[in-house]
Amino acid sequence: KRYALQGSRWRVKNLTYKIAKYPSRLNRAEVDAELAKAFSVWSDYTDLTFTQKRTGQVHIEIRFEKGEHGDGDPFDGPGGTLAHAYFPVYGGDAHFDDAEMWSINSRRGTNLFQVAAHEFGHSLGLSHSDVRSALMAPFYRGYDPAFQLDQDDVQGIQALYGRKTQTDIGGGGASVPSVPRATTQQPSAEDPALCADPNIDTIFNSADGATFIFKGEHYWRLTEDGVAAGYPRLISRAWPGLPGNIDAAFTYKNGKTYFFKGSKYWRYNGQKMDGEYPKEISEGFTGIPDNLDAALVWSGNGKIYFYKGSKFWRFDPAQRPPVKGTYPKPLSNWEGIPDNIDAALQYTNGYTYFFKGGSYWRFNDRTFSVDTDNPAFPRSTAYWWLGC
Amino acid sequence: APAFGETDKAMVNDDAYFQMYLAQYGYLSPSVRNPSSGHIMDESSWKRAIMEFQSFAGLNTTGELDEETTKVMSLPRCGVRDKVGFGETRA
Repeated sequence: KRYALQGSRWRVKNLTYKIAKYPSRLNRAEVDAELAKAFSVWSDYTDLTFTQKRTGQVHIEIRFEKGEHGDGDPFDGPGGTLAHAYFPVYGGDAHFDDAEMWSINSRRGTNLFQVAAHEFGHSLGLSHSDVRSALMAPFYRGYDPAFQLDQDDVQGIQALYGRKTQTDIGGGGASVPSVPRATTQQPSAEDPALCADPNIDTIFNSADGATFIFKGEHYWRLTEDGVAAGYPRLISRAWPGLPGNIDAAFTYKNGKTYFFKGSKYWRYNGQKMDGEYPKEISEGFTGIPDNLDAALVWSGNGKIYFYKGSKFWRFDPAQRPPVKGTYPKPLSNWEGIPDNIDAALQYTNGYTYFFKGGSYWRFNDRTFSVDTDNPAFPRSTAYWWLGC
Repeated sequence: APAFGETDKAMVNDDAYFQMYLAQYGYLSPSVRNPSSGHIMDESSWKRAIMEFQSFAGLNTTGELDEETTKVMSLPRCGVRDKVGFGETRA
């Protein structure tokens, strides 16, 4: 069971689109936003960017039409066929049946965002998948307020366009784009509550390169320049069985993500619990204390570091015991990093970041101290990471 | 009236509808879709087409247009074919 590639794809990654004919029963601005969100489903996992244009030549033209509309594939009125799209080799355009009752964030009618995200999968080169839970399955399965791409969809689109190589939100790393970023690479949305109070519980990368922030019962996915549109969402919906108010999290090189809270920890494979959890931290991470502040896999040596109060521990799964020597050690060894941090992360650009209150620090692995840069650290988490 | 978004039930009980459906989505020769051309088809092609659809949709591959199969065929869906070329096996 799996995704299917039609056989063609775009040779460029910065694609443009135009809504040449809008649906007759929806507000145009809302349609713009929903279709941008539908494109971001795919740009979240690849380096594809999608820019809307009002006129002129574009890669993907979008039309809402009724019945016969000039391509020999007539629509059939309400129900039945909802939309169709052409693979890149055939032009990539997407047509939607304007006889449908298109809806936005509603159980009534047919959800425009979900159908559009599916059709744009075709416009990018994906055929139908026989994985029932995949977005690229051919059947419309009703409005899903907690919509998530299935792993099968992610594997399909990354088979065509590769994984996403995120640039540094914090202004570091060699991959910072030298030219101004494209205007609408993917819809980011400022989250007023998070901007007003940018303290976070934890931050981590998933195995497929997405970056998530946890706070209380909710989570946000980060884009290149802020938080993704359509967030926050409930942690319990995306990681079934995981509670809120998580202390620490990291993804290890085995692709599993570990979450810590109080004296317990959980292990997930993607967003599926990977066995019977929670377990006691003392059981799976001997030598590591409860009620942690933060954890990360350090870019300097690939070992796992745990932080609590003014101390830190190094955990090496390949060693017996995994915590050896004179740990805990004073956190002040990480020159310039304060005690009682909130979160720590090895970002996908290879840099290590520490977060406390509304501030963050970028760590220089070579000098083993906080990086020097202009503006200096600490910097505002809200501005540099949350797009406030 | 059928619940919004479902193909009208009366439409689904017509054999020609199933032939058109299977042809439209790549399980039968496209020529079946041409209502003006009479189309005789041998039983094994018809059965195989139904089984391929059932397999793709995750249903029991009975080769018969049973209740479960016709129900899935009545679901609103994308107009792109499931099989990229008639008769081709999926990659």
